[in-house]
Amino acid sequence: KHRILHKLLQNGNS
Amino acid sequence: SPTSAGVEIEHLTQNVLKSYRETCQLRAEDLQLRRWDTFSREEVCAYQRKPMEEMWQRCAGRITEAIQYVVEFAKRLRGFMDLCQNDQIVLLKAGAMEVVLVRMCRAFNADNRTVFFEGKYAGAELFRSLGCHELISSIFDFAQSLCALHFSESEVALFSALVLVNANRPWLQDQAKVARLQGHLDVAFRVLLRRTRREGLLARLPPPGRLRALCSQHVEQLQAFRRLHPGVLHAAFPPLYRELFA
Repeated sequence: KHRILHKLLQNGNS
Repeated sequence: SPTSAGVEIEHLTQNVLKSYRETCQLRAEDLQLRRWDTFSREEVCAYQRKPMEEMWQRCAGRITEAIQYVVEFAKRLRGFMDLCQNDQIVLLKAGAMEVVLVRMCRAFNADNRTVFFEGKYAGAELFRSLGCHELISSIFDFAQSLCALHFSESEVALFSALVLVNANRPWLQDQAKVARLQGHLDVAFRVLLRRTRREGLLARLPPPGRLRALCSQHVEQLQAFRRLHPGVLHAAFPPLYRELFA
């Protein structure tokens, strides 16, 4: 449901 | 022991300040230097002549950029990534826009009621074609009221961490864990205020309901826009914006 937030949270700090 | 607790709080404060510095999007000095660089009459008219859809799309784009910095801020906050993913998402979904509104006071010139937008400072009239005069006025009034508090950068950093880490948000899975982190941030904020003799600030902070009301007003206006221009939201708005607000 919150695909993009999930993705942003999983990406390393950038 | 009191000493190790003090050291812990000091580490947390330093972590919040560093996370904030690394993700503040625009440096306070730059914003300060440019605070009289306002849009010309012609530039304002050009914005006012833009179709409503285009202006909404631009503003959604700027909000989304600001929110991406808030997500990075959250990720760097000590303890945030130790929360379960449901709670990270609940806190960001409810709090990211509130943090953007708090951060906006840095980019607001209270002397002429203008805000930094797409490279220059803009008055409320520049946003006329959005068709939500009341929302824009409320946001400008809010920024004006925050400016009156003369926040330091450290105060914005800690206050925005507290806006984000709020154990009262509905749908949290591990409320106690969020409450613990919130408690530590709250102590860090109070210690900072005591050290800088700014305890008086606590009584003047905006009530949480004020930020919540602004965010609901934004979502209501988005719904009204969507009824007026069905399809535009899906075709042209940033996916993250849609995920958070639509």
